[in-house]
Amino acid sequence: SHKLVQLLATTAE
Amino acid sequence: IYPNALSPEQFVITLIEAEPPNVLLMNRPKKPFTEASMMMSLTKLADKELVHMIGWAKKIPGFVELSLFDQVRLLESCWLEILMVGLMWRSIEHPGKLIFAADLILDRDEGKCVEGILEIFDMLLATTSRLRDLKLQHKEYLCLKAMILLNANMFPLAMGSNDPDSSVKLRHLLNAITDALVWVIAKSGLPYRQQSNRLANLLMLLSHVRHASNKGMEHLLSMRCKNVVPVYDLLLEMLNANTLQDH
Repeated sequence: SHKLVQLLATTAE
Repeated sequence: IYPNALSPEQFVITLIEAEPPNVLLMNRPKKPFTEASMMMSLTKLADKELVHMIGWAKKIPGFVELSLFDQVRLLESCWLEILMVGLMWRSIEHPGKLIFAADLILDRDEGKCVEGILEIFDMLLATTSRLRDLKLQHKEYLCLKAMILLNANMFPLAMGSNDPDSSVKLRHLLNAITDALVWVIAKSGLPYRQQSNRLANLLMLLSHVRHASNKGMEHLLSMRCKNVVPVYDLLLEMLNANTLQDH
């Protein structure tokens, strides 16, 4: 789940 | 923020602050809905809510301390349950209606235009009715929602999981959310002897939410396979991940 990982990994609000 | 460092009251305050915003559908199609327009509306809304859900999960004390693998696994397992319990909470004061969003309020019978969705609407309405009977309180709802996430999948929790540190942290987190829910019930003023009954009644809701989610997931998959509605981006990933896990 690339998008999920991306959203989890980002520190941006 | 480590959950162990927080009192139950502080944990609940953090859950309140973590709450996602209410999402609007925007550009709702004209009524009456067709099968395609209703499914499009529901999936579009779900996709928006999913992004906020991930932001919400990251604010739950200790969640980001779990391994990334466990975070992904938990969210993949429970996303539709989280959407559904949020829907039930929004609908609690509106018998017979499903408040998907402030600009997407559906009556039960509007589900007739989508093959197979009426069964799911009825489950959602029945469970919402139960929440109403129980007079579910906001802080109880917040704790239950967090519990759904943390309890979503047994593998991160099991002994011999791929990341023992993460497993230990998850167990502490589950204890923390349990303490928070127990504290909320205790603060409600219920006599002590009724508190454990209330805890049991609330926890018993969770299997019904899971059941509705399982049915909803099957339905969404069938709609996608029949090309009734395109599913894309994050929602597609979450749908695929959930159905692939079953295999």
